[in-house]
Amino acid sequence: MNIFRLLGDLAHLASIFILVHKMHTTRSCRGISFKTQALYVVVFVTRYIDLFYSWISLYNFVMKIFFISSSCYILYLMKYRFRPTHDPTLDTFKVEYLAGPCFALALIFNYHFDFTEIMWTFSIYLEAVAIFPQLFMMQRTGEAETITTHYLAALGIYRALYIPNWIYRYYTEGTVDPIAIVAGIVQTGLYLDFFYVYFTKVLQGQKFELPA
Amino acid sequence: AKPSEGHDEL
Repeated sequence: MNIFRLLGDLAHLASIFILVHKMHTTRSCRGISFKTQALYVVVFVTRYIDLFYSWISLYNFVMKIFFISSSCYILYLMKYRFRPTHDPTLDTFKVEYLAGPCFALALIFNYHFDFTEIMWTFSIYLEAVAIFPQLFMMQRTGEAETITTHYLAALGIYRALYIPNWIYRYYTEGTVDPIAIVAGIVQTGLYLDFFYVYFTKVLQGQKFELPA
Repeated sequence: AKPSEGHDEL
């Protein structure tokens, strides 16, 4: 554990709390992509299969349980509690185009060709691109509620902080995890456009609007 | 841990 990793995980937690808070206070899931949220459930469930056979630490265990349960809870809120506020006609990105190639890549580029390892690799690749339906939805509407942008910023910062974490671990432990590093850099890169608008406009108190 | 020794990140 190092400070980058800890802050990254805390940013990840914060993003989930912001999202749940947004839904409860506005009693709505407007502007949130159900598909992206469903992809996160798939990501966590396929990544944390090791909950059944490997113990890393209490921290690790609690966080994994939290990520699986909170992502399922978010789907429940979107599908049942606030269903009328979700507009599926805006959420049209085809998730097959993400899951298919990620699975194929996981079969080719992995550390060991066994079930749990391929599922772990698949989850890393899928997480990198899971934000696409959400970004695509914002592209279509051209704007986002401020609280939605805070959610996305926290989520992007989480993976961005993992990058110095890997650099730190390389120097202190000699650990290198090329799959996580490449996917993590891609994942962070996808946020660059968003970050630009977020830091130059939203934090200045302006509305998140994409140029027409 | 090396990647081969299990994944300790989230």
